[in-house]
Amino acid sequence: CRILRCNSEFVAATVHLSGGGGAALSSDSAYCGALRSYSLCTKRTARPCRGDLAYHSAVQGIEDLLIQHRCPRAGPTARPWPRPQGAVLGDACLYERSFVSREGRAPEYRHCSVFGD
Amino acid sequence: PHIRTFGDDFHTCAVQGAWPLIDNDYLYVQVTGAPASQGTHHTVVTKITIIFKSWRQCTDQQLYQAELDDVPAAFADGSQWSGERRGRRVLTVRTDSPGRHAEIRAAYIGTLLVVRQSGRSLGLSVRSPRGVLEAFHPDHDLQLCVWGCPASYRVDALRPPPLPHAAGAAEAHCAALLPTRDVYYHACVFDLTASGDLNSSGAAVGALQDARSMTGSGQGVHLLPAAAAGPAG
Repeated sequence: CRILRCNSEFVAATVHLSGGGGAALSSDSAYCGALRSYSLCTKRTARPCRGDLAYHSAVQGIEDLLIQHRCPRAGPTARPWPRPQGAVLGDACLYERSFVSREGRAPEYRHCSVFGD
Repeated sequence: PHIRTFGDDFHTCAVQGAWPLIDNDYLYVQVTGAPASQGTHHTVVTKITIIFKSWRQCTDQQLYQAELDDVPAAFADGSQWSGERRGRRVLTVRTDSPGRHAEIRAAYIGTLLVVRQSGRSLGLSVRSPRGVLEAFHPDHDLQLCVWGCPASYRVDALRPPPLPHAAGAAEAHCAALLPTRDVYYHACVFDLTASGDLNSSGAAVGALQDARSMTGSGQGVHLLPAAAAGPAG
């Protein structure tokens, strides 16, 4: 079930829109596009998420928001999450490799431990 | 428990209940402390909870939980890894000693966590890049690994509690296990004196092993308390 990824993508697509407040958002086509993308994302993960409470909450929430913001059901969707391309971007999920290629040196590590009686 | 912070401070901390060790944009780590035995205020870690927060295209949120006598080599959902990029798994769990040890590698944040059970307590060691550790909101001001133990909960580890175990025997036992009269040695003596359980010395030995492998060099491994330094024994 990939509902957390859908949630993250929706948050990422709308985080820069939230400064305008709820009233401004209702007429914002970008917000409606993000909601439609969110809805598509939930549909793609519907089968593995069928017993997942977070999934059903998201589906219900999207429906409410589409109505609340008077978003057309059909229309453009938000730009998809940028996928890594090429060697350097492909290392985005490998912290050390990506840090070295960006900064030209290894990251500075710190250590913490908790132990004992 | 004893805490070595990211800033290389060392505290012995009598905290009960759930306390956050790390709370940043990527990671939430919490330990739960309970009294070591009835009638004492010394506490041991009995539960460790780690939440790896969902991060872009790398991994979905994952939960790891360990309890006394149950240190699983798997996340709470039963999986042993999450996220795969270019043939590498970005979040994995493995073990060297099933039920008592787990090593979690989070490659997408360059972080290594080791959970151990020694005697009747759990321990945790973490190695993480500074950039990851500093990614938190100022509101998240209670992180034992960052700020150390709150002053009112600190215990003086250089003055071990009297009884039930003779201090001389505890010192000899710990000196045989630990090469330097550093904070690990003093923690060992403290634990042995407080608990009377020879197995409790394993916690300091395991923590020193982790410090050696995580700090990568001889220098900086042995933190020396202000009042005592030099070879043990």
